[in-house]
Amino acid sequence: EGDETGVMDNLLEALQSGAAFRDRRK
Amino acid sequence: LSSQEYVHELRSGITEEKLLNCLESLRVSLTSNPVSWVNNFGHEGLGLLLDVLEKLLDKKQQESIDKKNQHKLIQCLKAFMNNKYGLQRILGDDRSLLLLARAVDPKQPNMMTETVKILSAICIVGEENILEKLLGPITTAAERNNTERFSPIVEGLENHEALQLQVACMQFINALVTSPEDLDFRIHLRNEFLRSGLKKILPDLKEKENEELDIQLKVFDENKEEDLIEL
Repeated sequence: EGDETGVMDNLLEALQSGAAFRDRRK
Repeated sequence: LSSQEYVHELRSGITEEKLLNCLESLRVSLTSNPVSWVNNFGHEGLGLLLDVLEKLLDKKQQESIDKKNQHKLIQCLKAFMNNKYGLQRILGDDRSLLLLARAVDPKQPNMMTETVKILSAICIVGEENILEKLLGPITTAAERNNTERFSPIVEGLENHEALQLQVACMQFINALVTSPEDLDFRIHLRNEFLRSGLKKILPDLKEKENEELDIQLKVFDENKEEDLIEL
């Protein structure tokens, strides 16, 4: 189940670091 | 408690302090148990959680305990969504998105911070038509309060005593504004935020010199520049 958990945590971390937006531009 | 015992508790119509204890315990269980447990709870439990949240949001006279319960419910939903199954359940349920949009309440900064973060995460999850799915409930929630749809977010940005709320609101603006593939739509959303008061508040936010906030302000400016070049 390891890959199914932490979904929100990962999204929130990507938002906070700005990485989510860099990925989107690519 | 087992997942079914929580379902039973929520269905029994418990209120106030007893509800708060139940929700705190549920939040811990949703966080610490395997996905199969969340799955078992979710069959009936999600609907019951949403029923309770709706009832509390509909309440005209909000007591302090009601606000605590609302906040705790949002935390339970966040824990419920921290796996693919829970996230898909929330995304597939229009009522959950509407109730989340209604929980964007600047008068409750702590709850709003967590709610806005959840909505931001939903924006970037990569789901098809997610922007339409989200903008509908956000617009409906604002219509209920007779305000412009992005006013609560800008109001959150104006709360200088709640830095984490300001960061969360800028994250949400970035998540929303960078979502559309269509350039005109991105510019439209950005201009709507700017007109709703973002333009006025941006210089104050830049003066705060907070690292987390600066990341979001930089993202906002960079995307705006890139869109202008593309235009």
